[in-house]
This record gives sequence, structure tokens and C-alpha cells, in this order.
Amino acid sequence: MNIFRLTGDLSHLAAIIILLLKIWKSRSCAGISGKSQILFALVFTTRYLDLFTSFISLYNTCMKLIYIGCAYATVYLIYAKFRATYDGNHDSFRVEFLVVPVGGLSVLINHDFSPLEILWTFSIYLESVAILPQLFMISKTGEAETITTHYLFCLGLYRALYLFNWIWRFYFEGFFDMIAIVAGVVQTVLYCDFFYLYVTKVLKGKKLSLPA
Amino acid sequence: EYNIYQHDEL
Repeated sequence: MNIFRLTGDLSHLAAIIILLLKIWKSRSCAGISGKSQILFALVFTTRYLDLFTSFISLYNTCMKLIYIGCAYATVYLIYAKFRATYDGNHDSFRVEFLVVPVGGLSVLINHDFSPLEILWTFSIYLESVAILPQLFMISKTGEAETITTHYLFCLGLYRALYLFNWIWRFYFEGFFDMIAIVAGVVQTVLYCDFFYLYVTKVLKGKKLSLPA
Repeated sequence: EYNIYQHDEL
């Protein structure tokens, strides 16, 4: 555990909590892509199956349970409790274009051809692109609530911090996981355009809106 | 030694 890994995990946790609180407090999931949230629930489910097979640490187990629990709670709020506020017309990204290629790739390129390992690989690849329905939705509506941009910033920051964590681990522990690193770079790059808008607009007190 | 199959990250 190094400082980048810890702050990355906390940033990820902050993102998840911000989104849950935003929906809960405003009693609305307007502007949130339910499809992205279903993909994240799928990511955590397929990645954390090792909860049943190996124990790493109390921290590890607790965080996994919190992430999974929050992911399903978010999906429940969007598709059940506050379904009337869900903006399905703008959430029109075709997720099969992500899930099918990612599934194929995880079967082809993995560390070990075993069910659990393929599912872990699937989750890593899927996580890297799971935010696309949300970004697509924002590009379609041309704007995002400020609280939603804070969520996205924390979520993007988390993987960027993991990149530094992997550099740290490579130098000080000789550890590297090529699948996680390549997918992590892709994931971080997808946020770059958003990071730019966040810094130039939201941090200066303006609402995030895209030119028509 | 690290076991690549034991994923200790989240």
C-alpha cells in the first residue's frame, strides 16, 4: 500500500458516495447514465468474485463489499426508486458494443485461461470503457450538473492515481500487471477531455456546458 | 514473490 494507491481508492470511494448522495438528496437521477452504473455493478461483480476464494486483508474485503453494495444501491435508485426521473431517452449508448468486444478480448488476452481469471480480466477491460455511456449522455445533452462533474472528476482521478501507484510498485516492488496498466491508461485517457473542461470551467465556478 | 493471479488491488 502506497500513498497513490490509498488516495486512489479513497477518490474512487468519494466518487461512488457523491453519486449516491446526489441522487438521494435531490430525489432524482436526471443526467446520470443508468447504463454506465449497470456496467460498473457488472465490473465489481465479476472482479470481486475472489471474495469467495481468497482473503487479502480486512481493508481489501471491506472496500470490495462497500463498492459492490454502493454500485447496486445506485442501480436500484436509478431503475426502481427514482425511475420516473431517469432520462432514458438521452441514455442511448449501445452497451452491447462495449460488452461483446470486451468479453471477446478478455477470453483472448488474459493471464490465465480459467473462469475466475477471465472474469477478472473482463472486469478490468470493461471498467476502462464503462464511463462511455455517461460521457455520451453529456455530449448529447450538452451539459452536466456541477455535482455530476465532481463525481466524474473523482472517478477519473482514481485511475490516474492508480497509474502512479503502478509506477511506484514497479520501481519499489518489481511488480507490474500489464493488463491492468494498459486498461488503466486507456481509462485515464478517456477522461482527459473531461479533465480539461473540469479545470477550465467547473473549477472557475461555471457550469459544464458544451458548445452546441 | 508476487502471485499475478492474486489481485490485491481494488
